[in-house]
Amino acid sequence: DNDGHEKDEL
Amino acid sequence: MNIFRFAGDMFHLISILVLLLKIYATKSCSGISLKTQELYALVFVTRYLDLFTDFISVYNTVMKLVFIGSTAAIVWCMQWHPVVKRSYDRELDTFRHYFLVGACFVLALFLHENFTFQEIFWAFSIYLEAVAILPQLVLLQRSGNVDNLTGQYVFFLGAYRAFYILNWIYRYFMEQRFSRWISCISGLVQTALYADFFYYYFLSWKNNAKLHLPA
Repeated sequence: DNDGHEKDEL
Repeated sequence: MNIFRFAGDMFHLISILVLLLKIYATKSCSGISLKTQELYALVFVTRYLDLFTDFISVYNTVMKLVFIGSTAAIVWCMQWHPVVKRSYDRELDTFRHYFLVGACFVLALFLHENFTFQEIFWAFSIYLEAVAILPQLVLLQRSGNVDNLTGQYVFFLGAYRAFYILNWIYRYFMEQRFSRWISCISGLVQTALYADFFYYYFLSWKNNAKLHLPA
């Protein structure tokens, strides 16, 4: 996917 | 947010609070690896670069600040607190952790989601977290006996990562988009590193004996 890593995980 | 991830975050928080409690209550940091704490401070700083740019939720921001703040406090305590620093096992905590930092950074340059500053440092922090416990496990092996607060610290850290693996399995089945191979594989490596510690921890708990790691 284009927006990189999952942002919501710590 | 699912229950596995929330439980994982809580175990992670508990592990850091247990460590702060041990240092604050006993005014001693014997058995704790400063190098592991330095690696964790680096993990959090390089992973939460988006702390001030992307707002996800209050929970997310608060937890990031707590993780960075508490780990910085532990590193500060072990190096500068006049009483605590005397109990640091300097001669036992000799793992060359700079190699870990270098290796993880090189790996992040090759394996990342996007070739951007933030993504490379994020991948770096994921790889570094997987191996950050090594100086601590080596120190425990060398010091032989594990006092129960330090044992609990490592136990909760392992539980945190184990629950994150459950969280990734859960999200794999529940969500169409699954693009976290970097975290997943790195998290599996990290949990595997704890496996031997868990084995001895469980044995000592079952035999109600003091936790002794084979030298």
